[in-house]
Amino acid sequence: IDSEDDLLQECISSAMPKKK
Amino acid sequence: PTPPYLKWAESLHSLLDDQDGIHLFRTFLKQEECADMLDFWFACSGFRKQEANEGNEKMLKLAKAIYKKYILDNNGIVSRQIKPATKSFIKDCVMKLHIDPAMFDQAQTEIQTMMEENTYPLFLKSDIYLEYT
Repeated sequence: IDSEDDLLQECISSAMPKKK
Repeated sequence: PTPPYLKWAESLHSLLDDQDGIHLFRTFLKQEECADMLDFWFACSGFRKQEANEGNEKMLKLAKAIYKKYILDNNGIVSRQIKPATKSFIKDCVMKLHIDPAMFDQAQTEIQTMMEENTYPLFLKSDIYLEYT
């Protein structure tokens, strides 16, 4: 089970632009 | 072609659309002790994006995590910039388990306006940015 912090971090990363 | 750091000066969105730009802006915000504003902004975008492929349970967990970390503490940098009505709307959504992909949209807009009017112009004048260019 993901901890809340991991979940949040994953969510933040998912919104970041991918490396060009 | 225009170098990326010149594009960053065009708008907040051009800055947040570039990995190096985000990294530098975050370093600046960390110095100003408001990096949470940027993390919150991305968390809201990420939350909205996830709805299509994630189950309800995960969305609820995530909504609670965002609420707890950034909104619940009234002294937090993000919480202080969000209108009381917006905060109670989000609190209501979490408490009543009304999880909606758009539930953080208004709060995100308020934080974005704050960055556009305040921290982003300061960033463009900061030593961090000027040294980089």
